[in-house]
Amino acid sequence: KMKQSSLLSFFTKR
Amino acid sequence: MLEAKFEQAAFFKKIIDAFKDTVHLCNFNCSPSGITVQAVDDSRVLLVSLLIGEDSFTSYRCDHNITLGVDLTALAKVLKCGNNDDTLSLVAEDTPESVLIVFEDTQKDRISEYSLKLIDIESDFLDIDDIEYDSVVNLPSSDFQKVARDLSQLSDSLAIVVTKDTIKFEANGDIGTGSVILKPFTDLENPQNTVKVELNKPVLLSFGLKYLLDVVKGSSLAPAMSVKLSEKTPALFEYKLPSGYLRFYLAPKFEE
Repeated sequence: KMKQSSLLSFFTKR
Repeated sequence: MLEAKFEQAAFFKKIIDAFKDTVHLCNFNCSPSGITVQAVDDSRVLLVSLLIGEDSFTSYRCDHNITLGVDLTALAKVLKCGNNDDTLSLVAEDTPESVLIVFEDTQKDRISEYSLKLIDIESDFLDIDDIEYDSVVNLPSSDFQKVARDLSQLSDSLAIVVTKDTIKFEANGDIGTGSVILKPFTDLENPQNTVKVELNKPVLLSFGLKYLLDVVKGSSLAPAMSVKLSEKTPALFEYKLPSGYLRFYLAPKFEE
């Protein structure tokens, strides 16, 4: 089973 | 004051149609060099980054930075009111509460004007610059659209495997499996048909097909596209505009 990651775990908020 | 005129309303309609199903509210940031949008979908998995450079317009004037907070569903309704061959102008004051959308049919001397209410949108702005990619694939947009649509019949995940001389797409689902292999190919007469792989490192990544089905809506904007991939990093799918781009950043799926 694959789990979807979030963009927030790769990019920081400006 | 913003006054931005497209030669053809169809061009702006296509841009909006390409991402209005991904995000519903977004800020159009207008500056002297053009219009940009950065917006993330509600699930924080897919990010849209749009640049419409000033050369995309037959005339463009924007003295100060102006933000237009737009409900894309509402904008799409107004855009339907113009004909594809009409010119389309966006007009707004420096701190606007609404944006004026003007369609002109120059043959018939017909002008239609719509005023769209703007909204205050607070959105996260993500630092997406400075990613280095292990592999870059250029391919026809229609090929990638077909792969995504075909393999979405089988699974909700698509694996993309890039090696030196192939790009392999694989889907593995309850009813069976499917795979499509593309090999580098140069078409000098029709460069948009070219398939090219630039590779620093082989890559294997999986993505949610429901998001990829949104990404491929960019296909109407450009006959060719690029896919940039690195292990454990969001992928970048890019459709170039004559002056600017529509980019999608998509977070990968992992084995649990």
